[in-house]
Amino acid sequence: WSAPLKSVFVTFPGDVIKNMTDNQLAEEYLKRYGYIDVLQKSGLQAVVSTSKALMKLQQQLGLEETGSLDQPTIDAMKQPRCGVPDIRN
Amino acid sequence: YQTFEGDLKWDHTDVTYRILNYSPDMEAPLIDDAFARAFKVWSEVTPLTFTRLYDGTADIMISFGRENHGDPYPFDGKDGLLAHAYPPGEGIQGDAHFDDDEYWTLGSGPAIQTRYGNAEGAMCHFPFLFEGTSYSSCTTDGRTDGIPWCATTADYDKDKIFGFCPSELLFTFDGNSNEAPCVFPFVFLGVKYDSCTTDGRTDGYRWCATTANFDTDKKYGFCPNRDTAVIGGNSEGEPCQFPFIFLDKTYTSCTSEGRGDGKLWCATTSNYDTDKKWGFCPDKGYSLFLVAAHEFGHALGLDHSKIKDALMYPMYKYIEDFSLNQDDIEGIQYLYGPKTGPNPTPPKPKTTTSSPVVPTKPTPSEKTTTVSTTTHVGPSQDACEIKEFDAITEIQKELHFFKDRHYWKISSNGERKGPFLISEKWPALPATINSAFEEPLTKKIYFFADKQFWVYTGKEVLGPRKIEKLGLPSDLDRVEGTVQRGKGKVLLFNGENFWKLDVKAQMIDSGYPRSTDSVFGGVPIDSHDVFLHKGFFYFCRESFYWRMNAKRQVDRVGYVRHDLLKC
Repeated sequence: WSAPLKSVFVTFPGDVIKNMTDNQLAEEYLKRYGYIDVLQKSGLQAVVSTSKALMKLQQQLGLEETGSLDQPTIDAMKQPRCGVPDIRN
Repeated sequence: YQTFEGDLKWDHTDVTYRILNYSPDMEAPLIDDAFARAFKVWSEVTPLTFTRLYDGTADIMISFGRENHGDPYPFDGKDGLLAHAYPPGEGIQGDAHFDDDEYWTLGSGPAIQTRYGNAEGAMCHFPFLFEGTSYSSCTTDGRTDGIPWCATTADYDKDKIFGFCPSELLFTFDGNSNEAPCVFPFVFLGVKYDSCTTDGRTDGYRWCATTANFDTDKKYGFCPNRDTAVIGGNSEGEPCQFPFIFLDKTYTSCTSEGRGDGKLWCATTSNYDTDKKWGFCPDKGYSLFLVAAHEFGHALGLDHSKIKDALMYPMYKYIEDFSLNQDDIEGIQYLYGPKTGPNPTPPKPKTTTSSPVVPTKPTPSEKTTTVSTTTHVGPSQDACEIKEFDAITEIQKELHFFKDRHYWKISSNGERKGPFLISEKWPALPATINSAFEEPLTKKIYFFADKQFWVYTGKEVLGPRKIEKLGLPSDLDRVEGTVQRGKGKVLLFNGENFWKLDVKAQMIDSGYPRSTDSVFGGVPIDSHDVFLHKGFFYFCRESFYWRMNAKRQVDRVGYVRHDLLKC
């Protein structure tokens, strides 16, 4: 067996690469689907409300309500879904 | 389940919808059918009915788009957000938008409906054998004209059944060219094009001219995606180019090399390293039917559900044999109530006693007292109040509308006359008939009611006789509609089927029934009136009609009472 080829990762032009960090992905997801107010304050308040928002998302999606950005939650955020917000502001 | 704030819902049950444009991923009839089935999911458990309009403003306007598509909520490229819809109300409310950077299928890979060939529109069968080779996509092998084709059974070598795959060389969609195929090369802004292009557009849709010069003729259409077309990337819709070179290696099929997300991609030119043209390979795609059923739930007033197995759960999940979850049913019935009773069974016509065939002269003992034939028209006999007629047909060039013992006529200048008593003009007939037609050559008028029919020649009548005598199946309960087809032939309709009657032989032609939607695609298959008028076929369901021209294209949908009865 030849040693596995070292995969070369290429940047494809026009690829809508969502090379966001998991935190950026979470931030965008929670805003887009109504879990955190778009006009969210920054700083400590933000951290608390993000954790609350994650709890709400985990409850909506039937995940363990940890309030933290764990792997099941990140995987769920990458699932294809409907664009209508889950929570109407 | 959840509803929108204030329990937004439609204030009527006959909801209308209109498909504004199509996706290049699937043939229009497949998209039409997916949307119709998605509406049926909801009409089966509520009093709601859904009628498709082809112009004007409908309650639910359906469209495909990419990225920024005309509302404040842009789509996000392939995967992620698939579609969205707005709760009931005016304007954009109630509309449904589908992200065309997705690959729309029936949920389990390419849904390729064939055209021409000898497969009568059947779907491609993948894989299929051709000259001993197995194919998992359309091919141009075996042809010199470059038009992709496929077998519609597993083994072409044995069955020899095939059809042509969607290709811009065969047809285009939308645009202004009535599906005419592309003309290559064509000139656009002085430049010559040998293939479809997205130039001149910002929505990324591929198009072509359907004459040699767009600049002078302005004739164009959109290019259907071939089944090997890539999705997304920077070459949406272009077919994969095999073999292709990537990082100096040659690839003869899709690969995930070079990517960290494992998605399969291919180059759309022979050398990725030099041209950098690529896209994602077709995968299972997303079921347009399932996503549409979900979005239409929003358009009817349902918000997202927390039940994982509910249709209104926000995440997409492919389900082979779908049925609504109890949570969805409770949600939609909270808004609109349950389906009212069984499917309405039309009133049984009051069967006449088997009256003598030809009205006999009354003998003195039978002397009948003449009854005044002027009838006092109750309000219910105002033609414009009637939602659904028993029969509509053209007799002596005037459109006749029959309903419970009465009929009305519309003269060629649009004047409405009536009501008249049926028994006054055709005394042998029952109070309610199902359909009628005037035979163009002999001017005989055939009337159908339940399992019987009558033939009037002037005042003379033959009948009633059983419709079985014409060769119709013994279990056929009625003839709903009739269309004269020239040369002494008449089509007789009943729901999903129709038969061709040879009037001279008084017998149904062999090879029938055929299915209505295989020949008259796009009209309701439960029309209660079908008739020919001024060269157009009319199919009526409830208060609407679908008009089909001689080329079998539905070119108009409208209201019977406004457009035909001139109310």
